[in-house]
Amino acid sequence: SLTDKLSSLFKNLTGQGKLSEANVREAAAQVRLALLEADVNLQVAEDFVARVQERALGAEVLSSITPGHQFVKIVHEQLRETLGGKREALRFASQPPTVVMVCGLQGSGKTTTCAKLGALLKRSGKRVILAAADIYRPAAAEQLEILSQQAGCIFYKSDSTDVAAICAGAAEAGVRKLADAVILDTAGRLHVDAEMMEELVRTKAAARPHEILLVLDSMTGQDAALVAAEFNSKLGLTGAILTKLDSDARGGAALSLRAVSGAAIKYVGTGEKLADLEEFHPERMASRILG
Amino acid sequence: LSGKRSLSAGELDRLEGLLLSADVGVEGTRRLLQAVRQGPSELDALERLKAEMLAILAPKSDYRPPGGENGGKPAVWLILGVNGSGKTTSAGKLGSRLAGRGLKVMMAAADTYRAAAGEQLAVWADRAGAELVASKPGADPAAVAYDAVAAAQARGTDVLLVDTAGRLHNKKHLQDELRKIHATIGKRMPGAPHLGLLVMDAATGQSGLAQARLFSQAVPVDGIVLTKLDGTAKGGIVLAIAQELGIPVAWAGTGEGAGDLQEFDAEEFVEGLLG
Ligand SMILES: Nc1nc2c(ncn2[C@@H]2O[C@H](COP(=O)(O)OP(=O)(O)OP(=O)(O)O)[C@@H](O)[C@H]2O)c(=O)[nH]1
Ligand SMILES: Nc1nc2c(ncn2[C@@H]2O[C@H](COP(=O)(O)OP(=O)(O)OP(=O)(O)O)[C@@H](O)[C@H]2O)c(=O)[nH]1
Ligand SMILES: [Mg+2]
Ligand SMILES: [Mg+2]
Repeated sequence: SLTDKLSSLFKNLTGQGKLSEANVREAAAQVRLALLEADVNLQVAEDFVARVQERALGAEVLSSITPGHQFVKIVHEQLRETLGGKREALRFASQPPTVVMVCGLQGSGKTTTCAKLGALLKRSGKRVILAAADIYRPAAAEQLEILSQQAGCIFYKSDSTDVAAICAGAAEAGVRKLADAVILDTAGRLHVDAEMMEELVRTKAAARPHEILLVLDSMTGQDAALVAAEFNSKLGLTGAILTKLDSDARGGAALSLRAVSGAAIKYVGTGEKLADLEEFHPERMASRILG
Repeated sequence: LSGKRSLSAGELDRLEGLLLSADVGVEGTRRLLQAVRQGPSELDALERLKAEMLAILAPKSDYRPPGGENGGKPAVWLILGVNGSGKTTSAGKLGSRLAGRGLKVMMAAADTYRAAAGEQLAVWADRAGAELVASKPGADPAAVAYDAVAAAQARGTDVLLVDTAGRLHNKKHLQDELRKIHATIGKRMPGAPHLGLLVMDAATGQSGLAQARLFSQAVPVDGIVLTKLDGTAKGGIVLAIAQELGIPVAWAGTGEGAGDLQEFDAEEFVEGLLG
């Protein structure tokens, strides 16, 4: 593990009293490798390590009697801070319903996550509408309708071929039906598909969501940074949900996402069942990424 | 870089960055850079790199013939992979492609877990003009596969595509279920399935290697269908998979329509990765 590598690196140095800049650079290089192996985007990893190096070269590590311990502490702290110092929950609108637009790449887990989120809110006594805004994918509405029933939510769909109008309609239905939340399940799309990204921009304008959440697969590699940056620049993400954390992926995509978009990860998906949605814990994610 | 026999440190750094950004991985990148430094001197650096990548990607052995034993029918192809990778869509695309060649195609909806999985595959079967065998949600996927093989045998089907539920490679009970599906197909038709296709998202990071390792321990994996190459991800993880396990990429998914499937072209892939 990284901690082992760093402690053995520093163990050979303790006889020399204090650390040299070269020692810190070597340790920083180890951290960079660990982050890359954890799927953190290259640019994000290098920026991260540069900042760690800066801090470590400051008074803290060079004059510490336990430099290895101090260095690892800096890495952990900085990773936790970057991932989100404090927990950010779903932000409810001052006037219900809270409209939540859920978006992301194909297959990331949006539809399942919408239902999980609906089930979570339902468990806390809320009235939730799940809206089928994916009009492209075969049986997308059928999938959401089944999950909506299992989640105890109200299912909304429309025969319109105008996604923005469907979502505006869902938001209005939320008002009429006195819903606490309306969750818009949009179609998977590529961040480089101009037309589909434009559809999301129009949908945002029409439905005026209070939350715009990017659903990102935690097994995603280097591409996570570009995806997060693009979705953020077009829509202004208010948060994200990282899925499939029950995989063995180290989840460096979480750091990439947060570093490039500032979007806080509000929840994580940890399985295929509707109950498998948990709060995001930055310190647990930090340990996971560092391996 | 092209035309240069040896690279400066700065150039090697930039090359390292390019490979790492393509999900080639730390170890894979190190190996490729070494090959560039030590490669045949009559080639320039870029040619050495491309040659090494193509050598890694070249299939190590022939595919198992997609026909049944003794050329029997149907050829049974098992479609597997992690959640959301594009299995059902890829099964649909393959179905359309095979039907387009005049083959009689059948699809089996052996994903009995996911909401509306059968309905989703039914749309694809319809698009391909293929027959569909499905069952009720919650049914035993191995039983569905068994029945589909029996139906395909009875109806003179040329190719049977068996779509399975998404499953994480690190979930033992789901890998066991996949083994059971595989074994049950073999009970009905010795030698089947004839082809195991691992469907993998091109944006997958290092987890892709673990996926290939564990899936190929559960069932024989003959090739990869690398999906969503129409995105910006380069799919570099397939190099490590080819290197370690000898599993080649068979198909490339380049979109969401029935026609968005190509036979994998290693040269095109390497060109795309190197930008
Ligand atoms: N293991 C695991 N599987 C998940 C998780 N979240 C979603 N999935 C699975 O991922 C697959 C894709 O989920 P969907 O909800 O259909 O994904 P989507 O983003 O709506 O897909 P598109 O609408 O086609 O873009 C399904 O098999 C889900 O059960 C998770 O946290 N863990
Ligand atoms: N852009 C693009 N999207 C793709 C491609 N292949 C599949 N998809 C999309 O990816 C999403 C997931 O596809 P599915 O076929 O449902 O994936 P799956 O592996 O069967 O999912 P599970 O059964 O839930 O594990 C869908 O929205 C597909 O349209 C591709 O090559 N390019
Ligand atoms: Mg969906
Ligand atoms: Mg499927």
